[in-house]
Amino acid sequence: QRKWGLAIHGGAGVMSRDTLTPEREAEVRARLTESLQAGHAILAQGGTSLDAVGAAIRVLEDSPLFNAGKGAVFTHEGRNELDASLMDGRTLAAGAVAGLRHVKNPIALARRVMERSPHVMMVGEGAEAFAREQGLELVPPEYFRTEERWEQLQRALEKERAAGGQASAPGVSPRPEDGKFG
Amino acid sequence: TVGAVALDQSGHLAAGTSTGGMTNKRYGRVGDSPIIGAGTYANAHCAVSGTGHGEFFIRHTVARDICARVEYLKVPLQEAADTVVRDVLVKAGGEGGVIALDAQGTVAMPFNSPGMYRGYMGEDGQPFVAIFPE
Repeated sequence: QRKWGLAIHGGAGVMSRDTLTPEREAEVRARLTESLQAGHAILAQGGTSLDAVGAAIRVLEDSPLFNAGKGAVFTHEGRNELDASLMDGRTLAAGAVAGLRHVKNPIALARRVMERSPHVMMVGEGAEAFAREQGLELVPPEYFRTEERWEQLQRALEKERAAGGQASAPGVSPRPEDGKFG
Repeated sequence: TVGAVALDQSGHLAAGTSTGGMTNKRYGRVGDSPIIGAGTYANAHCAVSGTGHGEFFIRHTVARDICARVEYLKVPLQEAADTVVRDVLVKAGGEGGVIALDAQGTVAMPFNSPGMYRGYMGEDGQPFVAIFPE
């Protein structure tokens, strides 16, 4: 009998045991476990890997603890811009979206692009127009905002001002203030 | 950034990634997450989702490179993922990690950063969740 299962990630970066409080760590572990359970429940019932991936990611997008969906980091202009992609290993079909500002679950839109359009990638306002056509849930930009992410941006802007407002040179890491990448 | 890879009971793989990008980014910068082959890739042999410094994942087509090594070089998934994340990316200066799954249900979750939120659940339904390199 073939094995089945899933794996997830919630981001990588400069995490420290000194800065990650026990309470925060417990919250993160709980959401990661919930994400695994959401995907596993689908696989256990004979569902597809595509459905499992979508369900697992949706849990993480809906949590303010991770840099995706609610809880996304801010751009220089103080906006949240979301990207996502999905790929079906059986058919090599793929869907991707970038620069979203109102789509609650970008991974759902990536799947619609893959399955209900002849394209692979859509960006910005066009992608959001397609989301509206597809009847996906849209939210006001404030939905994605968390105070923690806003403060991270303010610290990054302050550091930038202190450095003379210089954008990163080519090839130099534009390392975010909290050292955690997206 | 968050991501997932899965293998269903029919033996089909899938991969997905979702992100808010990078703090303080400008100019409509887009990282690797929505770039097929860079931050996300799946075929019949392997599925990968990445998280890290996106420019490096794009330049090195990280997700596709791992699956190509599995497909063409016939190397084990763990070796392919380790080579790309701990050797190719490190030499280039790119920080981050991936989750990867092959058609036999083997899981690899290498990273070259101090930590990566990650987890796995197989048929037994027992969750494995970790943050640091323990």
